[in-house]
Amino acid sequence: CSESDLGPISLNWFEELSAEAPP
Amino acid sequence: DIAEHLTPVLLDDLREESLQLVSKLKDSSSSCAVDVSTVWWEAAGSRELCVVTACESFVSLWKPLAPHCWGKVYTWQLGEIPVIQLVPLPDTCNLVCIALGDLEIGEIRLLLYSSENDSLKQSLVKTGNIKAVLGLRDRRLVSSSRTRQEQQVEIVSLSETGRTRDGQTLMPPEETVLAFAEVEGMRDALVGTTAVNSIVVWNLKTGQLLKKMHVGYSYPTSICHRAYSDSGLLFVVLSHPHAKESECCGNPAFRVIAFNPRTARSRGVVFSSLPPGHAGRQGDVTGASAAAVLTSGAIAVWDLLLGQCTALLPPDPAGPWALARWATTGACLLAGQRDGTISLYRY
Repeated sequence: CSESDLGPISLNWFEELSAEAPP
Repeated sequence: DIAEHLTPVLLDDLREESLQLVSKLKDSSSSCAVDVSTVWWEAAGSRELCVVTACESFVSLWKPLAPHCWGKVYTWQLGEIPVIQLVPLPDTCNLVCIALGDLEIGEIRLLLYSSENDSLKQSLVKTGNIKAVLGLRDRRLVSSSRTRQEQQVEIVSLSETGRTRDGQTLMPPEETVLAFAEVEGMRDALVGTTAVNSIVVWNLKTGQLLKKMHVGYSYPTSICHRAYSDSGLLFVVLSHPHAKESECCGNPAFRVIAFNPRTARSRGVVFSSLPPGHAGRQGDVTGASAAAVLTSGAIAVWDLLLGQCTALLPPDPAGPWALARWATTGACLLAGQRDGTISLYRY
């Protein structure tokens, strides 16, 4: 799987989504 | 470059020797086996992996007495509500968790033994209109339940004595959650699959609903079994109990899908299909191995990383297979017949 298929990949996705999601 | 490919499965290639019969146990008083599982049980300083068998009205614990020989040590009698499922609790000793109900789960109970007064005990954990339940690490249970107005997704912590501690709620999605899987390697992440074929991701620590990602319309009512995070992607093992056969994909049983949680885009990675000529399945996954009972009464085993069916256990002459579960540890398959006979196979 590559970024061209799936869009920008972040190793810290869990922390980033936790910071963005409503509490 | 092929994201999702069908690996041809030839029955001749299946290595029957990959499943070796180790032992059998038979509950002579049983005529209605509904589930089988394993549990660690410690008594007199000795900790052993025991087998748990469930019938509609009682649950039994079997200890290894000698090589290839099992003895029933405890039997818990249940009430009027039938047992419909055993709920394995990882990293837990001396606790058996069961789900009871009619068409769906109405109660979750813990079964235990009290050495203080030499008695078998039962402890009620939860009641309600429960749609899904999963045992989590650190002696916790997560469940989804519905009232007419809303859905509740709740985690309860269990004590060693079977008492429930304060619960924590997770933010529910709009649609009903039908299955859960812990994300391996990520302590605070949990995923679920929903009635409209979405994957949802939670932060267990904060209860936040982090993301909802659609699985696709080709495989309705996908059920999540395992999830792990690697290189910024979330890999989810799904089974497809109701998928129809198609020319391009054969008859899909399990898929490993990679999700990018940042963009919610996904791609199939490995595809495991039913052996030709077989239909219907009820599956269980451990590590990279999956097993399912087929409507023919056979049990099929797959290597999910290769996408290949690696073993096919034909229906037993004494009766078709009705249950296929992996032991909580080791490569051991528990195969059950409705009459209460459980066969343990080394895989």
